[in-house]
Amino acid sequence: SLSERMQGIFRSLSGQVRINESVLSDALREIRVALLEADVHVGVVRALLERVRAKALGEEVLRSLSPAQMVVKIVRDELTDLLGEGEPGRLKFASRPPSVMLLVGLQGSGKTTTAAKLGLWLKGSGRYPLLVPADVYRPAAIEQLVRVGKSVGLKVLEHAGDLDPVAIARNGVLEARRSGYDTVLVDTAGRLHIDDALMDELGRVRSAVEPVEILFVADAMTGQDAVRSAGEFHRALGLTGIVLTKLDGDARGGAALSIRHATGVPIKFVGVGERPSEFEPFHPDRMVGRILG
Amino acid sequence: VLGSKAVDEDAIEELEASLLQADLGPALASEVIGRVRERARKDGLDGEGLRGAVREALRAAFPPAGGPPAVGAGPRVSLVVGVNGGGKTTTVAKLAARERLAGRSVILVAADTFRAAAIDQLATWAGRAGVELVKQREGADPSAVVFDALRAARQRKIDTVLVDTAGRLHTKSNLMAELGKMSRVAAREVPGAPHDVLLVVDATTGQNGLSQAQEFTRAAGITGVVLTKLDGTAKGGVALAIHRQLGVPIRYVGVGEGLDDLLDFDPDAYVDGLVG
Ligand SMILES: Nc1nc2c(ncn2[C@@H]2O[C@H](COP(=O)(O)OP(=O)(O)OP(=O)(O)O)[C@@H](O)[C@H]2O)c(=O)[nH]1
Ligand SMILES: Nc1nc2c(ncn2[C@@H]2O[C@H](COP(=O)(O)OP(=O)(O)OP(=O)(O)O)[C@@H](O)[C@H]2O)c(=O)[nH]1
Ligand SMILES: [Mg+2]
Ligand SMILES: [Mg+2]
Repeated sequence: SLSERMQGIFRSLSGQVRINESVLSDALREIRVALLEADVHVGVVRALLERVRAKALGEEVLRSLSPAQMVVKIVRDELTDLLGEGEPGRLKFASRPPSVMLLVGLQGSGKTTTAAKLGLWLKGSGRYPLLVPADVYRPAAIEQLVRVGKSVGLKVLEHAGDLDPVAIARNGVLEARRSGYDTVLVDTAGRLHIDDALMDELGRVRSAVEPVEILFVADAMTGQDAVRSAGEFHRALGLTGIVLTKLDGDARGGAALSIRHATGVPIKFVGVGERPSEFEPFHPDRMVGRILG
Repeated sequence: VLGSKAVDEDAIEELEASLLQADLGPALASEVIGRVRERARKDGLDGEGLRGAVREALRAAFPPAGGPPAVGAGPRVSLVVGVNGGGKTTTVAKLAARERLAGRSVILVAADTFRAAAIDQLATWAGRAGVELVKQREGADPSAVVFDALRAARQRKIDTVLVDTAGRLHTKSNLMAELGKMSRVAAREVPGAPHDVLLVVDATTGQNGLSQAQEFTRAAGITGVVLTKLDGTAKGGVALAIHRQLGVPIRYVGVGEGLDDLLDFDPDAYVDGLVG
């Protein structure tokens, strides 16, 4: 663990009151490797360590902590500050219903599954969500959302073979107004941030239905590319929240830090399994513990 | 004095950053850079020379491509496995299309009996690829589907059987055990099966890819890797780390969502992508 690695490096500092430069450099090198192994983006690691160095050199070693514990505490606090801001589990709703929320992201990240999870979550807090299957490309994508939605008693918009995601999203809002659904969750097709045509399409969906939430669904095992993909989606659409999926695996999840640092967008929820119930608000302190290993 | 040429540290740092950003991981990146730094001291390499040295070091990790091992009697059986969402179903459809193009008879097996509309998804692909699909109802035992498919394939002298399996996280021991069972059932029906167990790895995957490969190897023995979504901006460096650690070849790369978006692995193109 990081704490154990730090103990080794700081053995030479026992009895000293301040942390000296050269031992700190060894410690920072160790922390750097730990964060890179955890898939934190190389640039984000650099920025974080600079802040840790500044804080560590400026502090007196607290009487209650060893120098190693001090450095680990500074690192932990930096990561928690970065991840913890913004309110996990908190969604924005429209002053006049329905509240429209888009689920967007790369191929296979878990959007369709998350749409059903979020629908179940909203239903559980007394709302009336409508699921809208706007992925017209992937074979059986609509069927997938219909099946998983049905399995938890959620209504899924039926559309008669419509091939335009913008029209489908619009119809979802019309149906919601007609039948009294107060939230509309739009499942979109996975796409690459470098696919201009598909990114434009998403922009047109956004303009058509004016969502209060645009949630980027990201796989927790994503490596260095997280900064690039999340950054581009944010630039194109203005993301309002992140959902990190597949946290029931053993990926350290450094992508959480990378995405947060690169976009400033809060992580709102996490997926912790394939079942619709396996969905919970994001816990920043738990995530920090997981990243530091 | 031998081995004391000046080294362009800025260029070296930049190259290391490229390797890290390509998801090579800190251990492998520092090993490669360390060797290149040694070479730079001896041979006095500059910017382009350094880049070339990194490229050579990475390229050396890949032996010349051997074809897949020959099959005895009975169909060649390939299992396509991996964690959730990596591109298994799409890849198995692409492989089926290739078999058909190569003039071999092929059947697809819908052994993901768990996820919503998984069978429908593969059925659509089978239709598009013009290949036959063996399936049972959702919720059936995946090993039973494999068994039935292999029995039919043997009787009808089918050349190739491609098995799509459910996504599963390698941390779930019951799901990994299920994979082991599928493999044993296949071996009982066709001696030597499964001849290929292809691990599908998403190119955006970070260091967790290593842990995936280790666990899937333990559960079912991986014979090859398919690196998908390489048409994105991720470089798939974890595949090199997997190859280094387990000696498993990267067989194919996925470069899109269409039926013909599958290429044979090209180590030169891949290494160029890593170095940037
Ligand atoms: N273990 C686990 N699996 C998940 C989680 N979220 C989604 N999945 C699985 O990940 C796979 C992909 O999920 P989908 O919902 O189809 O992903 P998607 O983003 O809609 O995919 P595309 O529409 O093709 O872009 C499926 O096998 C899901 O069951 C999670 O939190 N944990
Ligand atoms: N851009 C791109 N997308 C791909 C590639 N391969 C697969 N996909 C997409 O990735 C998403 C997931 O693909 P699937 O084939 O359903 O993945 P899977 O591993 O079978 O998923 P599960 O069965 O749910 O675990 C789909 O949207 C595919 O179109 C690829 O090489 N490039
Ligand atoms: Mg989907
Ligand atoms: Mg599949």
